[in-house]
Amino acid sequence: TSLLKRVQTASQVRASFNGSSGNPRGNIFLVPGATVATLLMLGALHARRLYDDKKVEEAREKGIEFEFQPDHKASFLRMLPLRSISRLFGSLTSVELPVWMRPHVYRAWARAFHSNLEEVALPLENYASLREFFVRTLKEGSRPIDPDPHCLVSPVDGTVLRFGELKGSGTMIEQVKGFSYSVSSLLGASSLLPVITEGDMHKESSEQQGNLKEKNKKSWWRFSLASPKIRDTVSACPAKGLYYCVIYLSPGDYHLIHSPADWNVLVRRHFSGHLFPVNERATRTIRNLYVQNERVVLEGLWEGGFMAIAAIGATNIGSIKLFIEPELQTNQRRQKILNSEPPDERVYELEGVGKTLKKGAEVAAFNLG
Amino acid sequence: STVVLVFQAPTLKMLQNRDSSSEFRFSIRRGDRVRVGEALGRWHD
Repeated sequence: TSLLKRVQTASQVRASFNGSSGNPRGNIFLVPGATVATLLMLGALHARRLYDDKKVEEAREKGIEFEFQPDHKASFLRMLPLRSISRLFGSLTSVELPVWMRPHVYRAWARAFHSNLEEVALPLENYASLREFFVRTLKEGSRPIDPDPHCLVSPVDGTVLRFGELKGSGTMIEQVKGFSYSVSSLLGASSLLPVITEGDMHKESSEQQGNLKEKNKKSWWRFSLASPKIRDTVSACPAKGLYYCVIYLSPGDYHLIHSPADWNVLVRRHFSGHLFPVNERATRTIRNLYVQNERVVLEGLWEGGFMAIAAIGATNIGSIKLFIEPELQTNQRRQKILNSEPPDERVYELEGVGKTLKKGAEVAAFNLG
Repeated sequence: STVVLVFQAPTLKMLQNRDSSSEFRFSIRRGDRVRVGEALGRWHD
């Protein structure tokens, strides 16, 4: 309001200084007019988004599968400075809000994105900024962890997009009907992903009597970490019993990532890629969306063998904070020119067991911008 | 934002019968809303 008043006063002073005989009220309405127009545009975009979401939901209920169809909007997105936009958005949402304004802003956010404010851990006034509110914790007991020792639990709140078993050559995950991406590209070329090449198949048949768990512990990661090499992802097949699950988090969801099981994280990889949106439309129109976007991958071992979590950023939620490695910085100014450059990799305690995480423990958080 | 979980399910049965698949079964469907701590799938001991 003070800014608006200052602009109004300045325009009036300027008009009188210039001896302008024109009506100063024309200038007075310029700023509010622009603000109203911006709000209307944002409202229209939000309504359009809700309409699109509803159509997608209806289509999904009818069993209609969307096909991959690159369009001009996806091409246009590539030209936008999405990283700068994301960082600017992060700066704006980090601005400390007056205490009286906080509940109004957070309630508006919750209404727009269907967040449940009843489970928020602290009073709304305690969150100084929208960014802080976004990574809010929940009240004790809001997310009970399934006690069954023979189950794997969801690491996040969200919508299940895809799941299944990895089969066939190339270890591919379907992005949408008509387009798939390789798991090795998602996790990194030096991934510990248990794949079987032709040579491995012969070797493995002679080791059938061995202890699988011991083998998991010793061969995969020692081999991969001691002498990382790029595997032939086309001819390699995933080992049996390898599964995947893709979960999308909408802006209103609780954005902390928890551990899906008791496991030891051995490696962290940070890919500094693009920051395309990852909504339904983007998955249908941008090739290799998850492989191109900035992401943090954690890999390790659990009682079943291999496990990896890839946390993939987007334009609005660009940075990822790792609780097990707080010093890791993501969504930084671009230093690498090519996206094909190898990721930043860190091995947790090469000779030890890595970082031990309990089922349900907080692992990471997605930040606004 | 999106999270992709890749994991190998416990497959002790595979040691005896290499053609058998894992005992792991997903307990979710596409489009389901899931929350932290809810089971994605189970396996038998």
